[in-house]
Amino acid sequence: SINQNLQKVFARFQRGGKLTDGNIQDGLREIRQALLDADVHFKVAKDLIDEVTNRAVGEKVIESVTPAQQIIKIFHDVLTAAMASDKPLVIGQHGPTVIMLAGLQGSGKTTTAGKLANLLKKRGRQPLLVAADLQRPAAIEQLKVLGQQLGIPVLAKTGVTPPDLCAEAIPFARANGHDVVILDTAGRLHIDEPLMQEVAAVKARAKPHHVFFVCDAMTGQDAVNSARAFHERLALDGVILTKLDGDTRGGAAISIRHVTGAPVRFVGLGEKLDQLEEFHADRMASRVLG
Amino acid sequence: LSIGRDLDDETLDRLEETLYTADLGPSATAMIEKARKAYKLREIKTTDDVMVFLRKEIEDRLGERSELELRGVPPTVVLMVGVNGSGKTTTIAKLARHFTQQGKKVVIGAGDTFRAAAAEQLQIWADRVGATLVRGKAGADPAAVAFDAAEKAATEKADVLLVDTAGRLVTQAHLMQELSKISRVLGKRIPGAPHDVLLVLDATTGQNAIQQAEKFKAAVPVTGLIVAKLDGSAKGGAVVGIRERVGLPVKFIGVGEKADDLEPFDPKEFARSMFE
Ligand SMILES: Nc1nc2c(ncn2[C@@H]2O[C@H](COP(=O)(O)OP(=O)(O)OP(=O)(O)O)[C@@H](O)[C@H]2O)c(=O)[nH]1
Ligand SMILES: Nc1nc2c(ncn2[C@@H]2O[C@H](COP(=O)(O)OP(=O)(O)OP(=O)(O)O)[C@@H](O)[C@H]2O)c(=O)[nH]1
Ligand SMILES: [Mg+2]
Ligand SMILES: [Mg+2]
Repeated sequence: SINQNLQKVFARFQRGGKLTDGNIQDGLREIRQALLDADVHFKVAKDLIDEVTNRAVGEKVIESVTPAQQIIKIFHDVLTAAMASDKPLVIGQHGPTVIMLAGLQGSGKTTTAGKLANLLKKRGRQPLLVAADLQRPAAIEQLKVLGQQLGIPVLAKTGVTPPDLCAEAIPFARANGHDVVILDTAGRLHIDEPLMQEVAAVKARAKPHHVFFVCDAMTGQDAVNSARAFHERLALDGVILTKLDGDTRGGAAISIRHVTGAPVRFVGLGEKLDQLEEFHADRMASRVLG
Repeated sequence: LSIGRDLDDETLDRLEETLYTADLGPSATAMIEKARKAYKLREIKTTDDVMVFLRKEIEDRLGERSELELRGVPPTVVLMVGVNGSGKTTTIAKLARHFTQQGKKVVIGAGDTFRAAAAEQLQIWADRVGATLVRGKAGADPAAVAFDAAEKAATEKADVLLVDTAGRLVTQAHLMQELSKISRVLGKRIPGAPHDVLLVLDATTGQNAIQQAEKFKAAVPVTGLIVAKLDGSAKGGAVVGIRERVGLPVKFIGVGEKADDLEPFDPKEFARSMFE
């Protein structure tokens, strides 16, 4: 663990030597390795190390009797701040509130749509699920099954384009007493221009109050590329990190926030429809630290 | 990176970033260290030299090309495994198409009895590629479906049996055990089965891919990898570390969402793509 590694680095100087800048540099190298092992982006790791370095100098870690602990605390605080949001997420009343989910293939959007609908229903809302993935085999059927399991209606149609379907979902929701509309879109590559235009058209037509980028927690260095592209097209207001019940450290959460400013709002912790929780930056920081 | 120029430390730093952001992880560090040593010993002098050096490093670590062969008495049984959403079901469709195009008779076992509309998704694919689907009821024991599929493939003298499984994370011990059971049941009905176990890896996955390879290999006799979604911007570099540390070769790559979007893995082409 990073704790043990740093203890080792500083152990030699604990026995009566004074710390030098070289020792601090060794400690920072350990931290950088921990970040890279956790899949934090190469460049983002550099920025974070610079920040930790400045604070280590400012807090005079070099004079500390417990340098390893102090550096870890700084590291933990820097990571937490890198992921925390000062504005809490409020899913308000907009008659209806529209939530759009987008992301790469297989990231967990359809399952998350069901989870989000379930969470909001438990909070007393009347959600409507919209099956706007019209390309994946049996995608509509998949969302319908989830809707049946939850007792939540699913709007589905064929012979229509995703932007048109999402646009007509709003008056449909209003007419049927739904105060939240959740749009499940097809997985797509951020380098697929026609499909990125399509997802931008969905946003333009449905005017969502919240756009969430659904991202697999085990995503590596590519997270910054896809997140940045989706952010440029859709102006993301949040990220949902899925499959966090695995053993991946989830450094993508930090990289995505760093390049887009979009904070993680929810995490997926399993395949069941009640396994969606609110995001806690400090817990994630501990996880990335390892 | 301008070609033919004298090499310098800054270029090596930039190459380390290129390899690292391709998800090569610790292998990137190791390769750049070797390049730095060779540069200090004047064994490599120009940017051309270092590109050739690094491409060869990657190719050497990836090993020889490794194909999927139809072996033994038909049917050859191939089990697809991997974490949730990696591309298993779509890859099965592509593999089925690969064989039906050769005139082979293909049976597919709908071994994902858990996820919503999993069998429906596979039925659509089976119809599209001309394969026979064997499925069970939703929630059925996947090992039972695997057995039924093996039974059908054997009695109908199919050339290939492709068995799909539900996605699972390696932290789910009971699901890894379930996978072992599916593999054993296949072997009971068809001697030597599964002849191949292919781990489908999402190209966007980072260092967790190494964990996936280790844990799946501990549960079932994985014989190779398929890297899906390489048509994206992710480079899939984690497969280098997997070959080095777990010994698994990449057999195919997935480059799209259609039945034809499967290609055999070419280590030279893959090494070259790291630098694009
Ligand atoms: N363990 C775990 N599995 C998850 C989680 N979220 C989704 N999954 C699984 O991930 C797989 C993919 O989920 P989907 O909801 O189909 O993903 P998608 O983004 O809609 O996929 P496309 O529509 O093809 O792009 C399924 O097997 C889900 O059950 C999670 O938080 N934990
Ligand atoms: N662009 C691209 N998309 C792919 C590729 N392979 C699969 N996909 C897409 O990835 C998504 C998930 O594919 P599936 O085949 O359902 O993945 P899976 O591993 O069976 O998922 P689970 O059964 O839920 O664990 C689908 O939207 C596929 O179309 C590929 O090579 N390229
Ligand atoms: Mg989906
Ligand atoms: Mg599947």
